[in-house]
Amino acid sequence: MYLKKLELQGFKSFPEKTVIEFHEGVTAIVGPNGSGKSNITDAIRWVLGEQSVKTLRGSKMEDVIFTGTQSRRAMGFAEVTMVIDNTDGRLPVEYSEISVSRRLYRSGDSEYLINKTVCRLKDVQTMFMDTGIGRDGYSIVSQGKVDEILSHKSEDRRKVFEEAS
Amino acid sequence: MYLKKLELQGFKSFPEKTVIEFHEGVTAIVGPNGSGKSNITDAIRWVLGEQSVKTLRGSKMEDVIFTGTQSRRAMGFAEVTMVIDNTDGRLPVEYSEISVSRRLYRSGDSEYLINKTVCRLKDVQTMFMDTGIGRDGYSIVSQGKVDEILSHKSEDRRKVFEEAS
Amino acid sequence: MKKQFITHFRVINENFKEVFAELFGGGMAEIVLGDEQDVLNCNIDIIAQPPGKKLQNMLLLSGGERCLTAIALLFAILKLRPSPFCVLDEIEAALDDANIIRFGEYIRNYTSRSQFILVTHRKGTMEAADMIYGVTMQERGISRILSMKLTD
Amino acid sequence: MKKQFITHFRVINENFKEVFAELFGGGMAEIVLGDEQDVLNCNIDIIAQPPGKKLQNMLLLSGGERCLTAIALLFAILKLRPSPFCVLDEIEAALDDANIIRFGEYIRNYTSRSQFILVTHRKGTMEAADMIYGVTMQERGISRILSMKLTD
Ligand SMILES: Nc1ncnc2c1ncn2[C@@H]1O[C@H](COP(=O)(O)OP(=O)(O)OP(=O)(O)O)[C@@H](O)[C@H]1O
Ligand SMILES: Nc1ncnc2c1ncn2[C@@H]1O[C@H](COP(=O)(O)OP(=O)(O)OP(=O)(O)O)[C@@H](O)[C@H]1O
Ligand SMILES: [Mg+2]
Ligand SMILES: [Mg+2]
Repeated sequence: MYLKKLELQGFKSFPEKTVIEFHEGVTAIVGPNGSGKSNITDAIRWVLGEQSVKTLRGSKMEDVIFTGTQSRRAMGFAEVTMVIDNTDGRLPVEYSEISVSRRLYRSGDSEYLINKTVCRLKDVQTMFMDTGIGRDGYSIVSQGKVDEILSHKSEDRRKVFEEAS
Repeated sequence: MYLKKLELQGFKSFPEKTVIEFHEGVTAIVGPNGSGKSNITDAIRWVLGEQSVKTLRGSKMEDVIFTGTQSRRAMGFAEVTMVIDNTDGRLPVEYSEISVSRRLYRSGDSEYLINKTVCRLKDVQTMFMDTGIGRDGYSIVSQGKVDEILSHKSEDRRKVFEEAS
Repeated sequence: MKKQFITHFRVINENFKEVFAELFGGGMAEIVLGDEQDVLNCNIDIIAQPPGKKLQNMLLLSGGERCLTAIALLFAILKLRPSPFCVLDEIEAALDDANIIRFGEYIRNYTSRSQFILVTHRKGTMEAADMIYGVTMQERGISRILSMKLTD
Repeated sequence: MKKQFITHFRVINENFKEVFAELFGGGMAEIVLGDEQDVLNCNIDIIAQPPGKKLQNMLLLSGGERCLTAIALLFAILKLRPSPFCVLDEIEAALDDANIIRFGEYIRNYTSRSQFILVTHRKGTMEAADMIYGVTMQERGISRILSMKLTD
């Protein structure tokens, strides 16, 4: 199973529809300070169902919607789609390719979709549950958070070990 | 006023008497991970009277004494001396050159000296009081602590502003 | 439940010792159960001793040594249970150039099991990548992506 | 007491705006009193807006932007009250190469007032130095110093 593609639109500093194709192996994301690299990390967390605004570096969930610049207006919604190659059947779903989308409107309305079919947050979380992605603190490590792996309160560490176990 | 010289002996990873001469302007301290650079920062804090073991990255004050390696035995004391050029009279002391020393024995006995005369911690702190060095969080910034300048609880920030004021 | 936890704990511990020694070129590290009688609730502590140094409180390790130790624990866990993909955002920031190279080479051992997405500023990490995407903000406040290199 | 605080607060604020704009090549930043009626006890908040971007919660700034903003505040305070010497341990770790150069050039503006001791891994910072000391651990666990370069 691997991440094939990520599409962002209206998400943080990505107002225009942006498609990033990933391949197996190691992909490096580089660029100047403030250019948007960590926003891509946030987009991956977000589309997997992240509920904590703190983890997304915001103060409210609406902060993930493109807020405009001094020369461009804000957008009314944010959308991220992740396309996954599931040829090895690692995700407990019938398809060999799966797309997961999340959309949030300024009104607060939000949607989750699996293969373009509207579903609940719970369905997205359940689908990824056995892989541990996003939930275990080890498959996605945010900027400045690597030292926490060492100083994690023992209960957090135990939780990770139990999930890894 | 400027820092002329720093002498370390038995302090953290510096068992052998080590003299570092500083000049005005910008001095860079470089070297591989774990080589001892931040230990020099710690030595400067320590000789100025640092009381918090946490700030010195230890769990007890005895941690600053060279603990030995797999091929060399521990030392019985740590000593750091700072020599300051006071030609501009910035420090409220008669001399144009001032040396401040701190020594700690494994027994817990410790000594402070100004110009080789034993004195109290209070005398060292008083001497540097108006310069703000070490006490204000802005003249000495430890590794990993620069972000705290932004997220300081407002009371800490206020304390610094009041001292700067 | 308890039996499975202990088995996996031992495997992660073995992995940790191995990865640590490889990244540090020697030395010793372990994860330790705080109370062998109460494995399901006790603390899980980490101890680490870089090569040639004496075992001390982890707080005394340097910024780079702590970073490399954290990376070793991360990989110890990934070894037991590879995540399909792994997103690491500037986790190697505290490493010097020599350690960056070790990190880059080490990651290549895992690419058969996991796909890695590494946000980085460091040349050494870029050199370990199969593909590089550049993020730019030509128009202020607006991010765009350029694909920059594809190696075979 | 209160009068002096307000005067100095305003000076630091002016300095902060100036240093921020210089380090970021534009943009706006301020320190703000939470309650103008209770200046001796209220919160002191920081707001920062990189050039071309909209003003947002500081949490949304990137790692490098936060780092540069913190450095701007540090220098704003040093401008009002120069410390005789300043020891900065890898404070520029999150900056990209272009910002490292700005940081190095900026520090040179203060060298007449303060002596700087910078622990660093970054080439750009080393290039801004008048003198470089190398710390080595040839014998494991034992630090030694070599003086590496003296420029006029
Ligand atoms: N909702 C939003 N709308 C517009 N811009 C946003 C939004 N949220 C965040 N940003 C902008 O995104 C930028 C931060 O991007 P990001 O954290 O991805 O940078 P980065 O490339 O990781 O940089 P660094 O190398 O410094 O870590 C900030 O300047 C912030 O203003
Ligand atoms: N009391 C002590 N006796 C002997 N060694 C010590 C003592 N205290 C700390 N050390 C050693 O000093 C080393 C850390 O040094 P320091 O933090 O100065 O490294 P550094 O050069 O700043 O590295 P980095 O670039 O990773 O930040 C550790 O390996 C630690 O084991
Ligand atoms: Mg970032
Ligand atoms: Mg250090």
